[in-house]
Amino acid sequence: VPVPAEPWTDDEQAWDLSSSELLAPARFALDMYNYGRAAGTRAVLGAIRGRVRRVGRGSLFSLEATVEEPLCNDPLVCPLPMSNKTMLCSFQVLDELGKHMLLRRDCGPVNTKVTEYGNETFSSFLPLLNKDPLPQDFSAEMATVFKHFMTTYNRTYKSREEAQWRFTVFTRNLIRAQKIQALDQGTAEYGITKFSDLTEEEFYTIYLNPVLQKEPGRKMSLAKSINDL
Amino acid sequence: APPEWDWRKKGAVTEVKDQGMCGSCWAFSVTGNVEGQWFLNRGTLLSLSEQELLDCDKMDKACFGGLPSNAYTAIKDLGGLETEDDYSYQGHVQACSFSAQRAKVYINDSLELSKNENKMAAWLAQKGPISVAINAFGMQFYRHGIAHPLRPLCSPWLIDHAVLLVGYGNRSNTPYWAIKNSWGSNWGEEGYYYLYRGSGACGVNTMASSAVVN
Repeated sequence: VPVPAEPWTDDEQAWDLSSSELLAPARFALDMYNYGRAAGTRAVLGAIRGRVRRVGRGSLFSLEATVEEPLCNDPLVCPLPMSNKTMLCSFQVLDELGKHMLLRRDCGPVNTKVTEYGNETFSSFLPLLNKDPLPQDFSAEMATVFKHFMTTYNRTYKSREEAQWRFTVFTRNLIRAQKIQALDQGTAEYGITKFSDLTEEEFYTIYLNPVLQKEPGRKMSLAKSINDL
Repeated sequence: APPEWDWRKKGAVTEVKDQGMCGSCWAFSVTGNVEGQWFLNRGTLLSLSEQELLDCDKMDKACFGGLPSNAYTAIKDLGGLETEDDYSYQGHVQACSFSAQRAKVYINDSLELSKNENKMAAWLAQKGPISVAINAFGMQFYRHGIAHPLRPLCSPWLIDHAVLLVGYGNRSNTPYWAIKNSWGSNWGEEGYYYLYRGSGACGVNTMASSAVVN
């Protein structure tokens, strides 16, 4: 159910989209949110409000919604701890001739999310996130970069939804790489690699080796140091 | 230890390999070490089989992970390693089809090395590439240069990736370890990762080991 809009600055549209206008982008955003989840573990939408801006051939929807997570007692099935039952999410959905693309998804437990956005240092070094709504050419630029990534690493995706999801992950990973870059004390450069369309969980599960932490392994004799030798 | 060293320049390191979508870094780290030991002690550089370890090392978990110390024991117990060509990499576990007759190399023992990075450097320069295990923080997006993550972000207690030290040196006064990874040559610097040396960055000194070839 749309909630009443708040007062706006002159150059931005009010959060006054009707529920019928919100339906398609909201449903798409929820599908992306629930992507990969088994039946019975999917979240549902609570309150929602939205606004739209015409961009190029399509419309850019900015949505703010509460998302109700189902009660879950199997941590392996539901990634969120049970206590975070209601999430506050903001989505950016681009609708071009009926085809939807999720440009941004930002969710947090209702009580923590507000503090996160209050973090000035966070916003200072990621200027891209400060622009709300996104600059008009942002999505076009990111799409170009993503296409170049797909060509470079010969990426193909099973479906349009999969490609849209990977685009979302790719965009999020660029921001993660920026953070790692900002915090590195050496001369390393971080950015797009062949793993840029994998979530952190996927990368860890597929490519890394949890056994190294869990098991001590067989005891070996200690090597003599070189000058002893 | 000499100020810098690079076993790639001395023919002791095979080409960069690709573990594919499999957590078999431990096997590549160990074969890389044994390749170096066999070259330095028997004079021949052979590219050795990781698939044999995936299939036949029952102490470890193939694509779900493994430990270099277990892998050395498996190589000894099996009776050696076949070459990459004879027992080629598939990227997933299969039935063990190791044949002692086809084994081209053997090892006699394995050692745990010092956690002192200067001693590690001295050992590497004298004895050959070293199998190590590190915290892979940031490596998903690493492109080039010497990585030096903040210690809280790259804790030495959260080791999750096994690799091979093949050399060390300095780049514009920044000390580094040259690390052979197993994610293919289209990742990092032609498949190599350069990590800050001297501060135990990402736990590089916590699990150093080597095979022994008499």
